Amino acid sequence: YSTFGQNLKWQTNKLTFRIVNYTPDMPQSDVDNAIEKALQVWARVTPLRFSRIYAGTADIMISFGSRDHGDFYPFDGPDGTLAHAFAPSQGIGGDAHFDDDETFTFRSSRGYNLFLVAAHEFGHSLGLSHSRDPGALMYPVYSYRDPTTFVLPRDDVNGIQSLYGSNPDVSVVKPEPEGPTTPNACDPQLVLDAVTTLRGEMFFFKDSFFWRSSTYSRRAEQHLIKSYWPDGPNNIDAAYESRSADRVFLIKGRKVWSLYGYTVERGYPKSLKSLGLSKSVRKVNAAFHDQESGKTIFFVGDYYYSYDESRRVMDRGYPKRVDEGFPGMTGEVTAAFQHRGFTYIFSGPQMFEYSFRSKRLFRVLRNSYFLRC
Amino acid sequence: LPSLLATEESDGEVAEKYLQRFFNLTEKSTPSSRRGVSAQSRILSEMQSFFRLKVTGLLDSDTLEVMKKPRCGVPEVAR
Repeated sequence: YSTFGQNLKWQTNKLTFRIVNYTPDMPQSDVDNAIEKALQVWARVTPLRFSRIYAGTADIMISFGSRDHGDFYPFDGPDGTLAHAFAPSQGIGGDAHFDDDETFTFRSSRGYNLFLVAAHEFGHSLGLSHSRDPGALMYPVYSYRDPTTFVLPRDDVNGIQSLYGSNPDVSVVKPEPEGPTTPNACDPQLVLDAVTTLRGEMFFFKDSFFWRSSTYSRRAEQHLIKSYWPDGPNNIDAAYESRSADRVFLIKGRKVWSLYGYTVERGYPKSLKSLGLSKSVRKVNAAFHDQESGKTIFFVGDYYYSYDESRRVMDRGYPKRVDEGFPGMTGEVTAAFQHRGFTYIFSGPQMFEYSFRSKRLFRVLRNSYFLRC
Repeated sequence: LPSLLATEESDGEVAEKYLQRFFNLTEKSTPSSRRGVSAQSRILSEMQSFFRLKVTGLLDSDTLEVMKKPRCGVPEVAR
């Protein structure tokens, strides 16, 4: 996190706000809700308390405008810059302006979610500058998250509490769930949720994030899953690519999502049965598709299943024990994928390199081997 | 012949505008500034470092992709 500076903060914990005008995109009641919810994000973790006024000058004046709207920082039409706000001070300080050339929404992932944009801008109104942490609310680039389950990330909590301290009422109020921290690709203890290829690139999933790595990019990029697939799942169990169908399947619990590029296909999530797995399978730990044999391998506990994609049936004689198909693999399989003809099986912080056909184990590597630390 | 239609900004223009707006680039890139590391290249490195991109000081596709993402209008480096 970063702040505008210690003296650029409010000297009182009792702040006023006023919604000066409204966007035509949403019912006014939804705007009110989004703004109040966004302020509560910060009130919940600090002594700050916000009260609304309907006339006169509030500490935080909230307005919608487009292009040149009178503050020497003109907006730029659709997309690009979505909003801005000013650091705490008298006058324009604390005020938040929203670009009305954007389409703002309240509950959906369509357009730009006003609650998320407002919560970010109010961080500026209270004294926070931008964070370098891609999982932080105060990261400058917009990314969608589910507003109904939103919890202020740890980086932002640390930031705002460095200015105002923590919420003194927390003993009265239900303690705030611990904000999510952003996983670090180079953490030697990193255990991945799932790994898959996607049109020649490698995608490594962890919590609500994934890293995208390709032989062309010089560095693995970290993104929120929902910034690519707003209706996709966080914290997945397994993922694999079916190149023939140009689809990536994400598995979480008993559900499976089908991704076609940036799109989550209609009709998904479906049940695991749609992948040919029996009803008894409750959780898949990992999966990969073997290009050579055309089989998709599902790891379930200590066993693995083999599904014949062309005949669309589960192969006979399965499930088999994992260490039968992958000698030396005695731990829980956490992720799996194929790359350049090698099969990589992840277990905890380690990655085992096999030939799927000969069952030969070549090397044991670290999880971050492809993440270019 | 130059197109008579309004053309989209070139990548260089997008980058220059981005750096001016969010990273306080004040100097326009001119031939004279090409001696040594130009201010633009230095500030581009700063932007790449902020967004955890590979710091090259050169405008590459990863960097341009980040520049084109929707974002907050508050600059990273205030004027």
